[in-house]
Amino acid sequence: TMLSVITTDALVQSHVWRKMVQIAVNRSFNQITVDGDTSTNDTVIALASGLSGSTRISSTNCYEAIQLQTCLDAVMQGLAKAIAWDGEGATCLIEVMVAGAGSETEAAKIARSVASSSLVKAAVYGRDPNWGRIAAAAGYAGISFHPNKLRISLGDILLMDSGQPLPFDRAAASNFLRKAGETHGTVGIHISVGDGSGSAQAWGCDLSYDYVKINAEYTT
Amino acid sequence: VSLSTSESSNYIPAAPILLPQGPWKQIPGGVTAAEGFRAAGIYGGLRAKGEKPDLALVTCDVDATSAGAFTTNVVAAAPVVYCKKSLDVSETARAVLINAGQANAATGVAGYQDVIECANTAAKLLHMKPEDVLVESTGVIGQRIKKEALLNSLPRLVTSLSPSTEGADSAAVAITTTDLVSKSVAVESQVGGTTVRIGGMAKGSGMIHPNMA
Repeated sequence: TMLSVITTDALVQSHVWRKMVQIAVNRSFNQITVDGDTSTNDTVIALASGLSGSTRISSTNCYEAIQLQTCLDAVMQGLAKAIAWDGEGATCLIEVMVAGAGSETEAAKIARSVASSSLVKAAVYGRDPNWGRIAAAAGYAGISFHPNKLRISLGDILLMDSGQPLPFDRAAASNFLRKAGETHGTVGIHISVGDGSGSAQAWGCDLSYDYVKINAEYTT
Repeated sequence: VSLSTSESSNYIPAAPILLPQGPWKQIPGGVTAAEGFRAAGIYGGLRAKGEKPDLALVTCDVDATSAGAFTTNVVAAAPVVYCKKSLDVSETARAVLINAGQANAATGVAGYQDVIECANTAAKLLHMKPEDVLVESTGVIGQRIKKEALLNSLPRLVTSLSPSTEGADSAAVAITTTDLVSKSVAVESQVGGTTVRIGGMAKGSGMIHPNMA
């Protein structure tokens, strides 16, 4: 289960605040995954006191609303990433960044599909730079893109470009994953699927033996 | 059992918060960083094991504009159903009461009555309307809240409320279950030429694949 409480002293009208919160949730908490199980209790409550002395925000399109939205996105993304980092049994955070999609929504679906893949998660735990599993998870996300436009990088290491696998330093790529695991760091997976302007991120964690151990012992 | 809020934050370390880059500055305080908010986290005897804090309360000194996002799981927990109804009838709220230990999910009518009783009692102690108090629960699915323990702890929880960073930190610890770290963050930024603060806390480690609306 994930729970969150968000507070701000911004002055914002109810309908605007509710819209902004859902947008931020979609860009943060709804883009994380640890084990693919959706809880019965997931909740975010966001309260705005209005005590900052700022002018009232009454439209989602005004400059002040855009400023507040970016801050709200940042706070929720910071918390969401902390949840994925702390995933049961995890040794590292996986950050999937997708660009070139037709829209933010499409990019988000592809990113979360990759972050959710048990095979990708297990490969990261096994320190295996398995671009094939990443490509497959992007491909079954339900978003159409041309396979010849697919580009995949693991950190700074380019593994696939224009849909073609590239020769790469397997040992260096594996070491990159190993180091992230040893330091509980971050594994960045960069994916481009075309020339569109849609981009989005998703976050997950690797899948270790400890996940099974924890959930075999903790009843739900 | 008595445990102060300052001791509560020592139970588990704080998570590294990986804030994106932007026109904001990270500041201390979590949910209490913004003007008008207080928080507390105490051990109320709800957990099956250990004495880590398990009850948290966040309050606002004024009517706060409220928003929520909730699981789209059809089998929604009683506090989720309660909060959705509350937000449907009111655009403001003043408090969020959170317990760890029992999820109060799949607990039927009795579980829902527990939420109402907890919210009403908290509202009375806080001198608020019952609909001003929202509720979140986490823990074992299928178990009702240890209501007597919660109700007995509420007076101490209310008197522990603080606008300090310690208050926010203790609340962030109290909502954790299998988490190895607590999650709390706050930022300060300019919005329309005025300094605005946004803070938050979260919990989560397993059973994580949110689809909230």
